[in-house]
Amino acid sequence: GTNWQHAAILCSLSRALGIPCRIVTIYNAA
Amino acid sequence: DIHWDIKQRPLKQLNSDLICASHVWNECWMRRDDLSNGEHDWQIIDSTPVLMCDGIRRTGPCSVSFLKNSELGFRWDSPFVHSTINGNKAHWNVYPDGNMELLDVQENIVGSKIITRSLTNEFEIEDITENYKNLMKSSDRNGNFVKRPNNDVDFELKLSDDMKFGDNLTLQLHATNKSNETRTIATALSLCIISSSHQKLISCYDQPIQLSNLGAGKNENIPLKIRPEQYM
Repeated sequence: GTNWQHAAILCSLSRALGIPCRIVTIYNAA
Repeated sequence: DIHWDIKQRPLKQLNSDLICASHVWNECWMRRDDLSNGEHDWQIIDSTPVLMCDGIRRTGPCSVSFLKNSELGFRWDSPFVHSTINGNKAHWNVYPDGNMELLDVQENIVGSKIITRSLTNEFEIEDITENYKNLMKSSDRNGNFVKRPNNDVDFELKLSDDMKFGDNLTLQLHATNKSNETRTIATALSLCIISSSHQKLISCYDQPIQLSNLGAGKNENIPLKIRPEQYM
């Protein structure tokens, strides 16, 4: 969703600046 | 924190805490001169800050290794990030005079699994929960919780697959007493009808509280019956 897209955009910008970046997903139990 | 009244109905005005099924944030590999290790480390940055941290809507950069060691005195937003991956879900009984009693604490609800994409194979996931949590220490930490209740009776609510709207409804509450003493069980059934198209509460039916005793080590099926005229 939007949350993941935000993270993907930030990673793209970060990597463009030479800063290694990864997307992390936190799962919560119901 | 989830609050219930003495009839075991949720107190909506007090239940503002929210746990999402999942959340996505970023880690950036950076060096922080202000931290004692002074070396490169993954720093949490949240590009979708959901709550205010220190008065503004942003989260991080927060060191993952410092977080794992519960060193929360360092910037930025360590206590907030810590709560989003280690929080417990506490259920409170609220009495009419305002006093509250801790009913139950559910652990490992928040941050039960933390993953990212594998560095070696982009089609594989890498479980990094241990980067965030000191799993061996979690029981020690939670042992400090004030007035922990004894959860020695297990409950499982069984629903029949073939129930239809308009039928007599029979639910089975299976209770197992794990203790060495007889336990008194209070069952309170609330049935609410919600419109799925408008997410609107249409009506609620509250059954009177039933009390029953369950002997040490025994288990029992407690039937909960509702007639159509009670909920239609």
